[in-house]
Amino acid sequence: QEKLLDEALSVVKLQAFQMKRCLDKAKLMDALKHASNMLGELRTSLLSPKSYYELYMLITDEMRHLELYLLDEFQKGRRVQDLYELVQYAGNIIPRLYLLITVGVVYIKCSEISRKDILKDLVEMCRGVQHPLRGLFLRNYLLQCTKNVLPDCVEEEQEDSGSVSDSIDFVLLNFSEMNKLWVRMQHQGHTRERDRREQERRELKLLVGTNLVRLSQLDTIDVQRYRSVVLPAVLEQVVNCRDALSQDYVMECIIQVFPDEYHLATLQDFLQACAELNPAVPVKNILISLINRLSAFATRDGSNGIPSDIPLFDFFSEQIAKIIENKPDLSPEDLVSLQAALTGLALGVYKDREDYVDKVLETTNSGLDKLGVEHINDHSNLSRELMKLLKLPIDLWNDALVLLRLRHYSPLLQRLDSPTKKSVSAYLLQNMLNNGTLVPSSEQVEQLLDLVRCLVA
Amino acid sequence: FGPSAEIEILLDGSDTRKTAELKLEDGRKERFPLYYDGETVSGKVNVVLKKSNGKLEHQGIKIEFIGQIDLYFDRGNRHEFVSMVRELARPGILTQNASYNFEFVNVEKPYESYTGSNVKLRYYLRVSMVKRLSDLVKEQEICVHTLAQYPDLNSSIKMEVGIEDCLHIEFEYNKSKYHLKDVIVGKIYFLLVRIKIKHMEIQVIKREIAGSGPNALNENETLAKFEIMDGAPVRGESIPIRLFLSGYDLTPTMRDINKKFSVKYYLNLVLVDEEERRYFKQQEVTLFRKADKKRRPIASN
Amino acid sequence: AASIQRLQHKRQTLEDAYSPPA
Repeated sequence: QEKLLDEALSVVKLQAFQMKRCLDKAKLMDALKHASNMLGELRTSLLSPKSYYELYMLITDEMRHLELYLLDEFQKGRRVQDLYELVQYAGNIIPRLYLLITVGVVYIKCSEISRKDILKDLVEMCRGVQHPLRGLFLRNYLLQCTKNVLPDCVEEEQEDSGSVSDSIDFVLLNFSEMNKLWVRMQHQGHTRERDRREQERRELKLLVGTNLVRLSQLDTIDVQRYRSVVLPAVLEQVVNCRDALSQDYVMECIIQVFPDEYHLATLQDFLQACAELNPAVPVKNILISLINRLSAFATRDGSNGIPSDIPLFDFFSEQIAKIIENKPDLSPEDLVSLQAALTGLALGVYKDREDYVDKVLETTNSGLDKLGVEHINDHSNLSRELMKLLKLPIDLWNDALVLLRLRHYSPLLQRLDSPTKKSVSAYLLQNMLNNGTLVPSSEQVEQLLDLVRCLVA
Repeated sequence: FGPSAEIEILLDGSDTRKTAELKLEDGRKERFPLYYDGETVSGKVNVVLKKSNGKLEHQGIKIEFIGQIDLYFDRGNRHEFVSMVRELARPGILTQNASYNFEFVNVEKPYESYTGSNVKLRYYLRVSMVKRLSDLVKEQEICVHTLAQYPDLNSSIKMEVGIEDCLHIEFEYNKSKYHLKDVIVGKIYFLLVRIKIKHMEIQVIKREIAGSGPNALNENETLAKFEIMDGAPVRGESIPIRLFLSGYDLTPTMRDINKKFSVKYYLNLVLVDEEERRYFKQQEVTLFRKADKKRRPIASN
Repeated sequence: AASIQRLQHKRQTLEDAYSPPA
């Protein structure tokens, strides 16, 4: 791979040098020929994705030089007639499309032809590259080049300048084609190389995710447009691709890339999609990620919190229940980590609702019963997850007396092995000492001592 | 020794008349004045004596306008489809340089100039000074283009082809007749894909058929190879085609020219699989030369 | 206009788009 890459890079450097020399002498046609030769290296089938990426980065750097030259020429009034047509004479499709994208962006920046027509043309013509790796990088080039020229206004400012709807269509089409190619990668090659391909696909995920980033950068996409146009289109691709890797990554990407207000407004759609994902997708991670984000959003300084008409806890509670029901192979630690996230939400957003926390604890208990968990080993993952869950109310309430009112806290604590139980009990008592929590009644003293009996007896 | 005079043929309007490239038999290209059907071919013939005080006796000077088809495999036979002659000078003696005007009015030039693999169609002026021992001859080639204007209704080509259980595609080209600077706009839609395709290309193939009957010579030449797809599609994929013909050296379609030859064009859609097997579908298209908007109108009677 | 001409393409179903190659 190293040798192949070195050879390719040498060719690129030589052709790039020739290209620049021709540009210096204002010999554009010759420069385009060298550019085409340089881009021809991207037709290779011999490089791994990692090596291909290196090659791609060097070439696209050099193409930037060509773009700047053309921009300069156009802006000085020395526009080359029919350049958009001329570059389409190239016989091989890879160099042709890279050149077309470069020239197309120059045309957009110089208002040569309708911006929306060019964008539409570029994203459609890229269909010609059906090879997954080469197609992904080509479309990534398209996305990078058009980063600052996507129309971002509600209505067209001038005729044919395009509006945010055109940008959305452009990016969504590019995303769906890229996701398709990315998913198709898994079928290339022999089955014995499946793991390697899977790893390679992971390395390329950012190429697909950049589409969602681009959408999030469009200022005139509001909640309404996100809910009615953007999210349904993305979820349609994600759900129907049935590919665990894509689903896992894209769902996570949606959470990270779009604002929390959008997630609040589209919670049901998103959660519905979660329920339809491939069973191999670790949905709990997606849910936990979303719950944590929304919890942080609600508790952030300056935040208006969660609107009262969005029963966030109920939504997530139901969704988690569905997951547990539909995934009989859900591990106990996954079950507990889900409940821990829900507990965090309840404690963060609904601080006064002790019943929410108690409900989560009850569900955890019954879930563990259903899974037949009787004994939890001290150093197990389950033990760690359960300990995290039990410490949450201690940390976030800082009031042991509230804990005493939770009917399902003690039964859950008693499931732990002795050393862990002692650790949690001691944690509780330390919290009381730190906060100067006084126990006012003898009844409460009894409850407390019962709770921490592993330390007493 | 050597010719006693030089003959020059100067065409009227040569400073303003457009020129066009013609391929010579040796493959080189040269530019010649461009004429169209019905245009008058006129000019002047200059006879320049080598020796300024010499005498040149001749039996007449004439100029011919000839349109001719040469079949390379039948060199002895030249097929003149246009032949016109004008007498420039009667037999006499030239004691000084002479100049003669000539005019072939509204000459019919029914076919386009063409140089191919086995046949050539040319138009030229030939000045002959008949002398006792050997004639002085001078030729001047001209280039002729034929223009066509097809009706707006130019049907598209749309067809489904396939190999059972293996590969089914629907291809579509936006027209069946293209002018030489046209764009082939089309698409390939995959209905069934059970082979591992590596890539797909469109070739523009020129077929020259020289002669007729069992002696006819077919010569195929691939003028263009244009890759339209890289990689393997799946069912339902639609691949766009946009092929600019102005990038290639093409002539108009020529059908049964003077019953001597034809030049036809085909679009060859080729799919290549991982094992280098090729699947192809050839489709004839008509190419024609469209008038430039700026062209001067043909002189009328 | 010629440089951006295309034919209208048929939309690929999601089923076809994401199915493994046949």
